[in-house]
Amino acid sequence: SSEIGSRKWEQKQVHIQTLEGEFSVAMWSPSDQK
Amino acid sequence: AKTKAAVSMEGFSWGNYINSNSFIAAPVTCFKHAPMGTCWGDISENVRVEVPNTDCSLPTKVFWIAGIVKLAGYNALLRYEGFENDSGLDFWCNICGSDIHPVGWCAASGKPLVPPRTIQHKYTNWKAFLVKRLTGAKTLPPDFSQKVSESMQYPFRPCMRVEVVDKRHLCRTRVAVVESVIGGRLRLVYEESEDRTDDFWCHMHSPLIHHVGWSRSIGHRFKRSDITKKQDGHFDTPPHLFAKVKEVDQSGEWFKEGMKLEAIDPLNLSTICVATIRKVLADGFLMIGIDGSEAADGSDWFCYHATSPSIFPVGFCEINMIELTPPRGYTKLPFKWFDYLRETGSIAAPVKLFNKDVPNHGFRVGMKLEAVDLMEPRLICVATVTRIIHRLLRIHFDGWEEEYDQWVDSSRESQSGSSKQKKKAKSQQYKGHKKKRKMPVGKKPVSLSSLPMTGGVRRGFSGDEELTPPPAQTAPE
Repeated sequence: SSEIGSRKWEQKQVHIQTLEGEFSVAMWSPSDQK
Repeated sequence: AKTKAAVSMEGFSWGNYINSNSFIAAPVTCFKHAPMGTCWGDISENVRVEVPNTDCSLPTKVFWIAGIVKLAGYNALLRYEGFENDSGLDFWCNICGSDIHPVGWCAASGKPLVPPRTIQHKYTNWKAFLVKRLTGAKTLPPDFSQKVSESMQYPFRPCMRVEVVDKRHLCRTRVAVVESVIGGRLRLVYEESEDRTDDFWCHMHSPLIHHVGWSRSIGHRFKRSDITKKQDGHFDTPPHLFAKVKEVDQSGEWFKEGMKLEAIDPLNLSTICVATIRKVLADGFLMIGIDGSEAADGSDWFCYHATSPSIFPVGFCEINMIELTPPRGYTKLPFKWFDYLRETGSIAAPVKLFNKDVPNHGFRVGMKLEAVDLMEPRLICVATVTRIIHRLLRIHFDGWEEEYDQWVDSSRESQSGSSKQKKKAKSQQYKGHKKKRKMPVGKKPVSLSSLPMTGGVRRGFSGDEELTPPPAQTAPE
């Protein structure tokens, strides 16, 4: 996790499903913690 | 008298208005009282979301990933992934809308992502493209829609009884019943209104509403209801639902009757006037009269709490280069406080008794927002912050004369306010004595019946309130 701005952001594996199949990427999203 | 009337929303779009004029909208985080105001986080440009793909000929609803190009309150200008610098298919939508999802939602819901037709053949390997584009990028939290929903739950319910300022006699309160709750705003109907049309709009955190019994507890005037028995289903609102006022110590040096000060005129929020403490009530509340225009019976005294951001020490306007409205009929102009105090044999209220807190509100001059129109409190208008004095904002309603401008507090403890009828000013009774509220651009307040948020521009909600665009913007673009 990392501090970006005023909110703590977490890096998570996010699943993506296209017509070519499913895969995952690491994306940042805000957590509940500050 | 000229009043601001509802203007058709046809042809007005916040997105076009912001984009074509290079305006900046006040961010959602400036509005702590509004949905998501305290948990908007760092949602900003470049955040990716999953949205319906409207550039597609498939019979089923499909989605694609888009990035936020620009934010304007709740509205986001989105661009589908793969368009790079091409803004041809950019579109505005409300980020709190039901069709906006964090990246990952489609996979969890079994919905495939399909690239827009326009760029379908631009890449042969979309997987590699998306991995490259999205790795390390930001998206919404997985529970974003839940947070939106939670932030629009309001504790007030229809049939709750409250004490609220009497819009025809500011000096007293009356009992009213909550008729509806929309976006945290209450439509209150005075209890004796048989046809239920004698109403009053205010936000649930308004300093103008209180629990039943409040007036008696602090010594405020109260109009006893002719209705001796509560109507079926009506019940007193629990006291803890009302906004709390700051506790004050009245045992030491405190406001006294006759002390002078400067105060926002509740009958004309565009002016700050010479005023007098008329009565000191319990719990830090004060009855204040505007010098030179008070009714003989004191019926237009109004109640401000000692910590209200709408009252100021003598000299506040001069220090901040704001025009101070002298007492009506006072001819010794320019007005000099020193002379006036001597002539009236009065003293200024001590500076140390006033609220000097300045919250880090985040507003900047020029920011656009939606603000309640006190002339017609059913309406929420396109407006601009034109001046900032500490925590005080000067709000201009776009397309209307400056005479309609209003001073409002930057935080939720806004001052009371009532309508001003142009050229009739104070001689009029009030159409809507209410609290001024400000909303982020693109807010879609909803009733407790949970109407879903829809993207972009809206035309009213529940048929009662609607966004009023600037008059000049009503022609379709």
